[in-house]
Amino acid sequence: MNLFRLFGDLSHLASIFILLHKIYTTRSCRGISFKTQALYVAVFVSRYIDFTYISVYNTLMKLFFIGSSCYILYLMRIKYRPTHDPSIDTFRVEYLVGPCVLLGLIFNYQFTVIEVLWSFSIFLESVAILPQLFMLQRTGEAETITTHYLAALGAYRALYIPNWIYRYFTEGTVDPIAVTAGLVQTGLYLDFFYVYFTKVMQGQKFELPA
Amino acid sequence: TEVPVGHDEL
Repeated sequence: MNLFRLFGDLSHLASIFILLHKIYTTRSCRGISFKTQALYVAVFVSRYIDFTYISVYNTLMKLFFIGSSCYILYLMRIKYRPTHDPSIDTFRVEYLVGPCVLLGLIFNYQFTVIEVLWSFSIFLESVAILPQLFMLQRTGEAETITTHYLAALGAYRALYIPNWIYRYFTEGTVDPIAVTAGLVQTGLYLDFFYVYFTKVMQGQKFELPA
Repeated sequence: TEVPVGHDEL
């Protein structure tokens, strides 16, 4: 464990608390893509069912991410269902899941169910934010709290990059699948980060140019 | 270089 990874994980934790806070305080899941949230459940379930014991920290985090992502689906689907507008959440997820299944079958460290699922989850995570970003693009604006959620989520994978560089020099390990997918994942946030830093951080509303 | 074993990252 190094600081980059720790702060990455903390940023991931923070993003979930920000999202819950947004849903609770506005009593609404407006502006949140149900599809992206459902993809995260698929990501965590397929990655964390390996039951390999690493550490208490690792196990607790895994349980938390599975539990909280399912809980968010419950909030969106049942508790605050009327506040979700499916007509703007129109990204076709099958275009993401299909290729990720294929990539997982082709690129993995061992051709076993657990390892293929692990690779699949890494690839799927890298693109799971697309329905959310697509929705943002369609509406052209977002509540500030929603942008904080996205920024924390983006910072999580961004912080994993210096972590991998650090691990390469200190442990001599490289995980090419995670690194490739992680770079793609972080790259997808670049446009968002640009608007976030130039507008939201300056106290302005998140609005995309028409 | 080797691949980290056991996927210790989240």
